[in-house]
Amino acid sequence: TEAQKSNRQLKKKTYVIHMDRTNMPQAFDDHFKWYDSSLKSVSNSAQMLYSYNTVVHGFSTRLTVEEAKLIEKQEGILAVIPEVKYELH
Amino acid sequence: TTRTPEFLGLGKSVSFFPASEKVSEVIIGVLDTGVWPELESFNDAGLGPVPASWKGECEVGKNFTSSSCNRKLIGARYFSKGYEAAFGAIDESQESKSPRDDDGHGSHTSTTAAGSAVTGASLFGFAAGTARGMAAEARVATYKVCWLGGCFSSDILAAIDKAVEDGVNVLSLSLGGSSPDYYRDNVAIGAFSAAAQGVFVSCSAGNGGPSSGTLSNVAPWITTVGAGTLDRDFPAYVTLGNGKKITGESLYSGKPLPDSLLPIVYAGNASNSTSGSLCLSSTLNPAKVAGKIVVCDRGGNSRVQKGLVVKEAGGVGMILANTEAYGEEQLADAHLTPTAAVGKKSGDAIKSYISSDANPTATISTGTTRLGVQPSPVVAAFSSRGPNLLTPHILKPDLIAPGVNILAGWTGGAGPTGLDSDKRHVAFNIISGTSMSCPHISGLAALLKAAHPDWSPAAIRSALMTTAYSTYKNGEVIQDVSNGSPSTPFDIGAGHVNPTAALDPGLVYDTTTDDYFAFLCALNYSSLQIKVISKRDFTCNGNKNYKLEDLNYPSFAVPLETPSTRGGEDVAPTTVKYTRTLTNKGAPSTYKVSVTAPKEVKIVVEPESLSFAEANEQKSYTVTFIASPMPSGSESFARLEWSDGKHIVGSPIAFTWT
Repeated sequence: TEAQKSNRQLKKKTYVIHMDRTNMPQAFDDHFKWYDSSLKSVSNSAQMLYSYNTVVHGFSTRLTVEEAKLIEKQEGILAVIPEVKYELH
Repeated sequence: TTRTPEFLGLGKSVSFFPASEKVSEVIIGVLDTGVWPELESFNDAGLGPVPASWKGECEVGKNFTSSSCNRKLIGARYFSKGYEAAFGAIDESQESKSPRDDDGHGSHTSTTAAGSAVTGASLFGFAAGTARGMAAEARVATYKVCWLGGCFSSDILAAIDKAVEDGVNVLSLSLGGSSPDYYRDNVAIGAFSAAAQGVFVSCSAGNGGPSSGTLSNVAPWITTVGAGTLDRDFPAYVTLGNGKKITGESLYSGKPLPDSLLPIVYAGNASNSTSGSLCLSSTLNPAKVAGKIVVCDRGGNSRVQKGLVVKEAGGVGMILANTEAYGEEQLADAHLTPTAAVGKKSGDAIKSYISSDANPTATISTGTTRLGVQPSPVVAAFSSRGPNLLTPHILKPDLIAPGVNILAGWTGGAGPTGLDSDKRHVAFNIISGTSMSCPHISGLAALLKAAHPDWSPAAIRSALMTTAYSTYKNGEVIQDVSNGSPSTPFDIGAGHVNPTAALDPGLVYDTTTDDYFAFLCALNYSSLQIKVISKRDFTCNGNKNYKLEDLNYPSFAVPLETPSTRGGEDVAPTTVKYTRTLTNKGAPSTYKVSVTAPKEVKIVVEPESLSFAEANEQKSYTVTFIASPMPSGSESFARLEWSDGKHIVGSPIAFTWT
């Protein structure tokens, strides 16, 4: 139903957002502020779970599907990858 | 571990073994369920100061203080934000929000890689001996990323990120998930930069065997590790009412069954469930199993859980019978009820006896640890198999290492079965999985890193692979226990690790980061996708013919098309050419090539001889495969070796026709 569809869209999932630091707008002098600004532009309530600095550039956060689609279109976003659950072997 | 050092030849005195102080400069980061720091395996006696390069921390949390670390366990962190975002706040009555290992898996893997030597180790007297990790003097840093509800990619990536920043030299990940494309796989993405920064990354291949195409962690910058057995087992004996005696396996250590025979029943005949033979929870009819030994089929739930199900229904013992998929593989578990795990043939014989006798009876007794079991190693049935479905041109797994019935450190927070009802406490446990084989390779990679600090992760991986063995001393190919047949490179990759040979491999395939960029170009990845993986701007040259065949990898996978898939009646042979570059890591020498080829494929190597005048000199060669048409689904295997009379630099070759 429409209500169920709406609920699904509002449900948040974790995403890893890969950022292109070489395309950081000049208005920012700190990549963390840039990450935060990018996040806040699609969701006022979303919090950063992690900021990644060594093997990748970016952060992880909880977003709705719509918010994930929105942030993916922004300048400087390389990829928005949904959380995957791994298992011990 | 109490047997693998001897099994791998580490007990011998070899001149090129790295000195202890060099090994102690190497740091192994283990991403897992955390650590139980009080284990004797983390004793730091004899170790010097923590390496000056180390930037890690001992994070404080529940039951974990900064003094939980020492000069052996030099770092411990935990990553739970992704897990808590998905599952809600951690219930600290159930698990520790700290680096502490409540599960046991992380303590087992970290001590397998680098546990200090502990004399008098055993599990209830089984596998007794001196337990030690593969790199017993190396330092350990643990990164807890797995929780009761699983391991989440945002946490794993955060741990890789921090571990590389902390300064680990080796990363060990005994976990896996589905393998989407590399640019959608955060573990592969994190591992790429880790490798580019000189960190050796080894991952378990997965426990999806014996089905084909079941591998995890197949990125070519990751070393993918399958599992084999040791020459050790833990016999348990079944005596049937017809006088027949059958040998199985068990680590049961409680009150034994009486010598007198007891009634025996097949679970499939003692349940109303359609899958009653599996002894799933609450599926056994107590009226039919009370006071009896119950035969349960393997699969569906954990092996130790089945014993508990039998016990709860009033059964007094269990015979755990392999089905077709597991063949003759026998895994030992610390069961809570008298148990013997038996292979398929024995299981069938027992079921046949039960169905043919009006009042079938049996008893079970547990034996003692047996060493020198042959043949060994054999490939574990559970070990995931190729082909590599994501990139068929890259052969995976890379190699196998001991992963069956491995004794290593355990948590004080859970019993050896991991069952809630198991209140026993042990310092060591014996468990199986590619989780157990992966840290063997991590520890051995640390040894190689200590011996050759300037070697790249790819050079270390190459040394481990090209010196691995795929045959026993009698020349027969390593067996696959799932079917008793000779294994193939899809089961064992380059073969079983041989660390003493790996320390002096002669030549290596030193795959560079640029080689991986060319590989990504050959996959037709866009610049954006390449940047997701590498963080770097890299544009594939439109005028360059990038080929997956040319990734400088120590093994060969050759996917071929059948005439029908090529769109016609053409039955002419297919010709494909692969290029490789070897780097000399030994004295000046001349190597000659030899090839064993199947009748369906002609293999031509050019040149047939390579002379190296100095260390680190590089020489390239091409291999041309001229393959006859074969029906779709056909597989064939070959081997290519370069030898200077002292070293053998071996590569497996796998052909598939689709």
